[in-house]
Amino acid sequence: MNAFRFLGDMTHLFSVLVLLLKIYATKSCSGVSRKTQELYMVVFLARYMDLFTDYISLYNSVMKVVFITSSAAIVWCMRRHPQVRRTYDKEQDTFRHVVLVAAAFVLALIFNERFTFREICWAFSIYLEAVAILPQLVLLQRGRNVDNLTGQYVFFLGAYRAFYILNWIYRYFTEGHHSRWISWLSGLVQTGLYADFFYYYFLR
Amino acid sequence: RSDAVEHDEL
Repeated sequence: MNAFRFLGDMTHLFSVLVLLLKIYATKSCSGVSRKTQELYMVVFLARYMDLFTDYISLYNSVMKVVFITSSAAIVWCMRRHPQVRRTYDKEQDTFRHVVLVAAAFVLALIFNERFTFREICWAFSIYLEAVAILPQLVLLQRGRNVDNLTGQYVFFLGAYRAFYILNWIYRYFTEGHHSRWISWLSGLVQTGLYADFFYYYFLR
Repeated sequence: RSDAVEHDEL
């Protein structure tokens, strides 16, 4: 564990807490894409299925449980919570996110570390996470007035993977040159997708 | 684990 990765994980955790706070405090999910939240839940379920088979550290296991339960809680709120679900703007959240799932799955079948169930699920989760923010970015660009909690949520979500890129650079120079090209490329695409959001976020 | 790749990151 290095400082970049820890900072990345904390930024990621913070983004989830900001979103939970927004939904809980305002009892509203206006401006939040449910499709992006569903994609993140799939990302975590596909990536953390080794939660019960491989123990890496207490930190690793606790964080996996936190990310799975929080993403599921957010999706549940947006689908089932009587007050929150009414504030979901369904006709605005129109991105065909099934296409993202299919594309990530096909990519994972072709490009993976090893052709095993676990590695294909892991690659699928990495590719899907890279594009999972798209429905949310489209929703933001619909010009609706973005409340600043939602804006902060997206900002921290974009920043976390940037810290991970620093983490990969650090590990490359300190731990030997493992091939992490799947994480590398996906991480660059993921952070790149936020570029115009960051541009407008700082201009605003 | 036998697998070469160890995914120790979140």
